[in-house]
Amino acid sequence: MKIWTIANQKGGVGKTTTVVTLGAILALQGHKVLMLDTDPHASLTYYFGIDSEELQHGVYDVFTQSDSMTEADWKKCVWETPVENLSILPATMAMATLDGVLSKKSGMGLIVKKALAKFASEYDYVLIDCPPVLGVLMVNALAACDKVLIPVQTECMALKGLERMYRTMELMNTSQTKSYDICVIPTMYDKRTTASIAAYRELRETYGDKVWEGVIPIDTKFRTASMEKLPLPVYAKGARGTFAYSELLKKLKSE
Amino acid sequence: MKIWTIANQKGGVGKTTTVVTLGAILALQGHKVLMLDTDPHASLTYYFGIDSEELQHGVYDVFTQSDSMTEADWKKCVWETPVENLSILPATMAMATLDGVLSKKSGMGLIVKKALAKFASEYDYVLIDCPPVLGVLMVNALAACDKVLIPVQTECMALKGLERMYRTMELMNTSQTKSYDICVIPTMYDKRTTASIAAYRELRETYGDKVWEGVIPIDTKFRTASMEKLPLPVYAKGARGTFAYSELLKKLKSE
Ligand SMILES: Nc1ncnc2c1ncn2[C@@H]1O[C@H](COP(=O)(O)OP(=O)(O)OP(=O)(O)O)[C@@H](O)[C@H]1O
Ligand SMILES: Nc1ncnc2c1ncn2[C@@H]1O[C@H](COP(=O)(O)OP(=O)(O)OP(=O)(O)O)[C@@H](O)[C@H]1O
Ligand SMILES: [Mg+2]
Ligand SMILES: [Mg+2]
Repeated sequence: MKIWTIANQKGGVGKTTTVVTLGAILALQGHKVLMLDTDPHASLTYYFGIDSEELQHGVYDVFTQSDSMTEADWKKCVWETPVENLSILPATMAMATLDGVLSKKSGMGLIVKKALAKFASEYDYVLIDCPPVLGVLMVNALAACDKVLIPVQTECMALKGLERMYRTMELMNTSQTKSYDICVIPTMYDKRTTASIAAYRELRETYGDKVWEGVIPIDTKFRTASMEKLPLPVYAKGARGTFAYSELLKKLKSE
Repeated sequence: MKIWTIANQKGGVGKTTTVVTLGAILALQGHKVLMLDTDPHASLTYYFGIDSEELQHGVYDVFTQSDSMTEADWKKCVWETPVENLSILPATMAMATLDGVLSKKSGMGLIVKKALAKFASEYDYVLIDCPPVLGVLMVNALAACDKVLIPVQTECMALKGLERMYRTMELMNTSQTKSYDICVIPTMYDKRTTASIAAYRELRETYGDKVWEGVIPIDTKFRTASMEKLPLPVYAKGARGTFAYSELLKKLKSE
């Protein structure tokens, strides 16, 4: 089982899109995939038409029941999606309160890691979507993973954000004695604008081999696919965005 | 003094861009404007080239000193920007810990409101930028304001996000016995894609007169302006984005 966390404290950079698209390609290849939505705003959950407001069970249970959770409890939380082999553990609104509730308890950073080890061994890949903010949810997602994927918009403001994300990881590294395997993914690349080209060049100069050598181009079909509640690789197999994420996946699987 | 909060739990919808652009237009018109960065990720602070990591004083002081803060303490936190009449109270990384620290204290929702009443009366407008997450920082920004501006990307996933934002405001309304003056701002409108047109139509049908009758179009000059660390109205007076935000401001000032 491989666990990949998709995180960036900057909002709207394509975190959820990356989880949905990579998840779908892996599932279409026949791998069993679980997506975890740790964002209280629940974009991933809504993407698949699950109404997070009505949900009784989800990721919140994993945090509040932690050691006492049984296999049956876990099964109540997992939903299937219209894509075969692709399941989701959805987010609920109550998660917004977790920072206040959990931050004092010891060991609160390892809740997700322990739950996945106990219940999720049947999956080949687990992809964790994060909220755009540093808190107990992101801390758990980072502690649980083998690899961190950081989507970064190719524009200069986003580069500052990446610097901060790196510093956050370093702060956490010291407390967790683990060094992260990081892959920075340039997204929403627009080859027509100088701002995009300049930002991409600076990204490669500053972060070198941590940055994937390709780019995810701007593709308006991502928006159309989300309107149809289908991942882009299912909605439009031949789209630019599908091809780019397939290339990214080749690199990630080869490591 | 008018206090406007720009908020949306969805990330990357143009909150910071809206604060920077409206702030600049108001300042160019001769109004004295203060921008407050309550996002620990500090995009607004970085936009003006202030290195949030190096900062000694900022919004964090307002939260931790609250009642004991003096006029001299406040002045230490406020920075000028290259635009005349436009000042900023910057964010610092320490703010990410505030949820854990503050959420149990009573009255923690009114800290910003009290500080602005005490120290900021010399400003004509205060614009508050929010993080993309519901927590003590957003609660404070909503409690302090006269008007809430909610930028919403014209794409269907974003509409679900707006529904949640509304529900959050309703939850808060009951505890604050105040009803919000809300203005929903359609952003990143792309008249070439059906997804954008369909989402815009649905937005108007669902939220009626809460939605501004205009739109902020996609304009790649926003990215170029942020590269130059200048607000778009200063960098490109005649740009589409500048015109659209000027039209929005006409409506907001008329209310
Ligand atoms: N390569 C791309 N080209 C065009 N649009 C894209 C691309 N990737 C993502 N998008 C669009 O950008 C918007 C933001 O993407 P997404 O919601 O995945 O970002 P996020 O980082 O998960 O946001 P949040 O911080 O709110 O969690 C969505 O409307 C999505 O459809
Ligand atoms: N109308 C527009 N047209 C094109 N690009 C835009 C527009 N408005 C904002 N942008 C760009 O979109 C990106 C996200 O905008 P911004 O950072 O203002 O969003 P935000 O909601 O503040 O994000 P966060 O949730 O991280 O705080 C930036 O690169 C910005 O330049
Ligand atoms: Mg997301
Ligand atoms: Mg912002």
